[in-house]
Amino acid sequence: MRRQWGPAMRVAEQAGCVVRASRAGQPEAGSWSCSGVILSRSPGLVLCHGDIFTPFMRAGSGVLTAAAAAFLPGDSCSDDLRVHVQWGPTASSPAGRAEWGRPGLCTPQC
Amino acid sequence: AGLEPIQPTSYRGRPLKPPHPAELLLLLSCPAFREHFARLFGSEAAEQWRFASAAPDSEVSEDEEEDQLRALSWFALLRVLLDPEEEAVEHGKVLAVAPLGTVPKGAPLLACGSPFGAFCPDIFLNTVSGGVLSNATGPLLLTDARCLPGTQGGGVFSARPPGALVALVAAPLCWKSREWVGLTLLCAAAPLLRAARNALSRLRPSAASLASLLPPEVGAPWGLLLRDPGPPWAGAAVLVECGTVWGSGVVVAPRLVVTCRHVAPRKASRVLVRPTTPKYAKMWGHVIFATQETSPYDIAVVSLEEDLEGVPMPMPTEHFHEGEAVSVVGFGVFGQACGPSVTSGILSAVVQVDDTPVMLQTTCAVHGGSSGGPLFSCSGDLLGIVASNTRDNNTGATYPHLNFSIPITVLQPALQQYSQAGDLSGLQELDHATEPVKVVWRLQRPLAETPRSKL
Repeated sequence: MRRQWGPAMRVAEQAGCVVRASRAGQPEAGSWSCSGVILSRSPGLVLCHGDIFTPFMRAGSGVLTAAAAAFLPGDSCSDDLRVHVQWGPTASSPAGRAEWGRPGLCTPQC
Repeated sequence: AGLEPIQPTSYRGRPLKPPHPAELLLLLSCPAFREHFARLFGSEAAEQWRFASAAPDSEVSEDEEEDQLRALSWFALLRVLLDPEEEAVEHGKVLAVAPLGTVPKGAPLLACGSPFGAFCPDIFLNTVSGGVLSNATGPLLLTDARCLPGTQGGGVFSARPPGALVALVAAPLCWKSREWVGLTLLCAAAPLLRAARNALSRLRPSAASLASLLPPEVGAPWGLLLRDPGPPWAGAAVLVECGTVWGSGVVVAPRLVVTCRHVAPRKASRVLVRPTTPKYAKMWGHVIFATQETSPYDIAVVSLEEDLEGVPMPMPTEHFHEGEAVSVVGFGVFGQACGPSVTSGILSAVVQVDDTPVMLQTTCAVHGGSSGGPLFSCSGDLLGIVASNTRDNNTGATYPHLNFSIPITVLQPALQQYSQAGDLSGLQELDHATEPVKVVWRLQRPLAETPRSKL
């Protein structure tokens, strides 16, 4: 499995993230979350599923079926929407560097 | 419900950073995906289909379910708000995107998502699952890689070219007639990103510059799409229609198709065969042989009125290897609405009677309509004919990933005899299977030997 998927798994694990949507100041109202893909890291661009934003649509979820358009601007959702994205350590981050180094290499303490 | 996020400490032994705030730039939908979705699932039988993340019996309100269905084809583009210092550190490889139509059916795919979303990311973040591209209609793709609720939006990557983003998960679970289908619904990434580029350039000048940062497509340019039809052996699968009944079949000779008795039950019945090769829209044939109801082998043989040219004739295998990678090709679930689906798995059991294989079991997902379809090895050898999946009569549950095929070694001598001499006697032998074979196919325990008296 690892041999077939090696390079794809490395890309997938670096691109994968989790996205959470909630209401500002209303943690008791719960949160909605899904998976996502990091398209670019600098600046950070993420593509995720739209389902988690339906509770925040100003015009209600009906706008999704009513709209023949291919997109809706971000302000279609209410102002109290708070979005957070979390990802694992990357090859470029200090935490990930040691893990993705060559096998057998280490950074011994001086 | 009930899944509360906790503060993670580490991710597979490495420190996990806290979540970063992000801004919703836009919500995106792929109109072509919506069209294909409506065509495939929005027919008169639409009520049979459900895409809820919860099981059919769970308590999900109708409103919630309706919302989920509305949002199914919508994705969101976010901008993560990093401080300049973080942004300087966060550079990584640029993701590449597979152009639409370049990944063939049967190609290996890797789905990467976080089951249950933000619940326990230190454990569930970026869980991977392997499968193949099972079917495709426009940007609507299906994979048999197992995905769970919360993996919506997760990336699906190709093995060749390695790590190209093929699609995003649109619905991890599909249910038809209250049965889990075992396929995950995907939206191709290329048209989504094209829509994102268009939207960003139309929204506001400040966002337009972001469009150039979206990942590029690899391989063939848009004008020269490589329409790979998939593995050549998959072309041997045909759709078989007999009256109101339909199923799958496999071409074993230019004029000979093998299918199941329960698809084409009556000898001399007229049968319509639809090959996947575009050259042949449809072809008539008639049933020359169907096993009797008492036979454990659910087999029918159809003779076509003309030769099927250009359709690959599969090579029958002589040996079976438990654990080997296998694929089922069949028209299950979608029938004529979509080409045949390819599902992958392993040969999980070879049941033998008197050292002769009489039944094959696989872990491939097999659905209603796949009966009669071929079971192939990874090298394209024909291993058997799919006869059924499994149903628990006590609970009514169907298990698509436990299914039964008739080994081709049971049929091959008889098919050869008919092809060469027009002699049906070999096929008729299938009606006289021994009692131990019948016991196997009835899923009964082998008859215990009567203890002999020592007196």
